[in-house]
Amino acid sequence: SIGKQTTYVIHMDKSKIAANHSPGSVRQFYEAVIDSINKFSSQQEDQEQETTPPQILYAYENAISGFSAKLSTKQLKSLETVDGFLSATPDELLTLH
Amino acid sequence: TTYSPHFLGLESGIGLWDATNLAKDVIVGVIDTGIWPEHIAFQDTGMPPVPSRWKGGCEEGTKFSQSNCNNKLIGARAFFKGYESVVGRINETVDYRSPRDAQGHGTHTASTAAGNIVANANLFGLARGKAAGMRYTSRIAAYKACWSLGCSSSDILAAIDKAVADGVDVLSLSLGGSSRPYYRDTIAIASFGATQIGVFVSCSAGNSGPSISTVDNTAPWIMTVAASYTDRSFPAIVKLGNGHSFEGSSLYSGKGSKQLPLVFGKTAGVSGAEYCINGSLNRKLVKGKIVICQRGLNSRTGKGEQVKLAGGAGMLLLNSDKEGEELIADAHVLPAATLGASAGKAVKKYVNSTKRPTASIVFKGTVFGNPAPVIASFSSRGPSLVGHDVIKPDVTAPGVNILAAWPATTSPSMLKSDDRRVLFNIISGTSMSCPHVSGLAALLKSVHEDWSTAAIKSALMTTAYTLNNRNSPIADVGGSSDTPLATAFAFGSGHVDPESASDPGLIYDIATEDYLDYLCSLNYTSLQLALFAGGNFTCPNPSAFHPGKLNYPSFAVNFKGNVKNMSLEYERSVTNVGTSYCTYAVKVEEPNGVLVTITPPILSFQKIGEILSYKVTFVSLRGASNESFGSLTWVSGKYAVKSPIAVTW
Repeated sequence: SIGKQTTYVIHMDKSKIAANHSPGSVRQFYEAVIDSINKFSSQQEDQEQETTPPQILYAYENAISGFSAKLSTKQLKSLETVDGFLSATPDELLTLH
Repeated sequence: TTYSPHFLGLESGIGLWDATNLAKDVIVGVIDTGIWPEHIAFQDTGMPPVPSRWKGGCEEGTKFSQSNCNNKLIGARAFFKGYESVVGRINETVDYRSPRDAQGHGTHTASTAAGNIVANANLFGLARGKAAGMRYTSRIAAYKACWSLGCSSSDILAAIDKAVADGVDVLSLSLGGSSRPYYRDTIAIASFGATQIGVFVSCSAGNSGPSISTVDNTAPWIMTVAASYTDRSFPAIVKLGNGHSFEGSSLYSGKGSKQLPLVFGKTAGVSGAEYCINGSLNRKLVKGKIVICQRGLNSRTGKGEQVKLAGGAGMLLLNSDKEGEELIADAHVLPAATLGASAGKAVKKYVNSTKRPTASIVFKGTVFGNPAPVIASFSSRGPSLVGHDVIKPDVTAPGVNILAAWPATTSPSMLKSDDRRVLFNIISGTSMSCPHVSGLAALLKSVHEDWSTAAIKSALMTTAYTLNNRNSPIADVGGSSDTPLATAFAFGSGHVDPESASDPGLIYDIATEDYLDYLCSLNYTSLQLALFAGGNFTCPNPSAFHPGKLNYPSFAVNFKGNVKNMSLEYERSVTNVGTSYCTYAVKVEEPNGVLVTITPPILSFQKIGEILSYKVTFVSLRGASNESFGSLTWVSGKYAVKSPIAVTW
C-alpha cells in the first residue's frame, strides 16, 4: 500500500551535503530533510490515508554519505527530488558465510 | 586456530611472528555476530594501553558492559535498528541485544583473525594444540550486525561507517548476499570508502560453490577470499556388512560403534526419513541402529539430533552429487560420519541389496599429512558476474574444519537441545578463511606501515602458491572428473603464503582514482560514480581507458566471441619494494589457445620505490574450450611475482 513503509539505505552526494550543514550535525541535517519531505508527502496523501512519519535509523558520514530510514513510497518519491539525493536501496538481509 | 598458523608458515619468533613486528599496534574490526568477551583468547595479559588514536568504545547492552572490554578487546558495538525494522524486536531468549555473541560465528572469526595465544586448545580432544589468531597481538573491535535471521545491510553499513570512524586498520566481513553491480552493492560502496582512507577490507567469497559465477563481494578494492582444506583431517572409517569400507569425516572422539543394523528411508520411518527431517523417524525402527541421512532440507547436526531423539545409535550423513566428495566435520550429538557422494551411493546400493544391512564406524581422531591445500567444494567460484575484468576470488586460505574460540553458552552443534559446552569449536566456510586473511593483512600492515591497501593485497596475491605439499597442482574437491585440478576461478591467485607476501619484490599499486577510472570504464553514470567519489567525478576520455587497464595483480581476459586473432592489450605498473638495482625477467605460461606477448620482457630497477610499466598483448588463437588459464611471472633472484591469467571466450 502507499502508506506502507520500507527501510531504505539512502546515498547522498557528500559534496552537496557538506555545503548544507555545520560539522557534527549531519544527522540533524538529514532529519530536517526528512521533516521537509514528510510535510510535502503528507500533503500529497489522501486525507483518509494515515501517514507514519519517516524514521531515520542511521546517519552515515565516514565510509559513505547518507542515511537509512523507513519511508513510504510517496516519501521516497519526495526524497528523490531533494538536491544531493543519489540513490535508494531497499534494506535487505545478508547471510553469514 | 590450531595448526593453520603452522600450515601458513607462521612460526613464533621468526619473520612475521617476530616480537618486534607483533609489538606494533594494529586494530582489526570484525563485523559479525558479536563476541564472547570473557573467552581466554580475548584476555589482555601483558598488552599495553589502548592507543590514543582509537576513538572506539564499548557499548553497553544485554549482558554486556564497558568492563567487558580490555586492552585486547578495545571496541564492541551492536547494530540492530535495521534488523528490527525488518524482522521485529530481537528475541532476547535466543540472542543478546548487545555485542555479546549468542551464535558463535563472530567469536570464531574474531579469534581466527586476532585471538590471543591459548595453550592446549581442542574440541573433545581433537585438533589439539596451541591456538592463535593470525595476528594474535592485534587489538580487536567487534561490530555486531548479524542476528539470528541474518544481517541487515543498513546495520552492516552502520558498522562499517562506525568502524572507520573508530580507527580500525583492517575490516573482516564473513558475510554477503547475491552478486550485483557495485553501485547497488552496499558492501562494495562502503568498503570503497573504508579503503579510501587506508582500511584493508577482507570479505568471504561465499559458500555457493562449486557452481560457476557464484562468487560474492567482488569489488576490486575488496580482498575476496576462497576456502581450502589443510592437510589436517578427522577421518572416520565406515565399514559395511559386505566388508566394504569408506573413509568419511567426523568430530566424534569416542569409541567407535560395533557392527549395527543400518536403516534408511522406509526402513527408518515415514516420508522424509531419508533426510531425517523433524518427526520423520520411527523410534521402533531406529532404536539402537545406525541411520542413513541424506544431505538437504535441514541442518547437518539437526539430522543427528533427530536420529538421537528417535533412539538411533549412530548416523551416516551422505552427501548428494551437489556436495560431491566434500568432507566437512561437524560436532554431531551422536556418533556420526559424513561420507562423500560416491561412498554414499555405494552405501545405498548395499542397503538395497540385502535384507539385514549393517555398518560400523571407527573414529580415527586427528590425522595429518593429506595432500593439501585442496579447494573446498562449497567455496564460491568465478568468473565474477559483475566485474568480468577482474579474477575473483582473489586468494585462498584455510576454511575447512577450523578450530577457534566459541562462546560459553552456545553448543558446538548450534542445537538448542545440545547441552555440551566447549571453549573451542570446529566449523567450516569461507567465513573461516576470510579472517585468516584479515589477520595476515594486519601482519603485513605492521611490517609495511607505508603500504597502501592495494599493495598489501598485491603482495598476498602475487606470492600465493598453486602447488600443494606434494608439489602437484592444487586439487579441487568440487572439480569434475575431467578437471579435478583447481583453476584461478576457484583459488584466485592461489593459496596465501604470508612470509613470502612480507617480501614480494614488486607490488601492483592502485590509487582511489584508478578504481574510479575503472568504474568509468564500466560505463557508470555520473550518479553511480558519485556514490563512490563522494561527489562529481569526471571520467577520463572513454577511449583512453578500458577495464583491463586497472593495475590489478591478475589478468582476466575476455574475448567476446571466438574470433581468431582477436587481440587485447593490457597495461600494468609495478613498484619495486625488494632491492635496488635489480632486473626482472618475465616468464609466461600461456593459456591454451592464447598467444601472450610482454613488452618489455625485462624490467630493470635502479632503486626502491621505482615504478616501471609493461604491456601485455593477448591474441586469441580460437579456444577449444570456453576458458583457459595461464600465468605471468616476473622473476629476479629469490623473487617470483606471479599473476594468474584467466581467459574466457
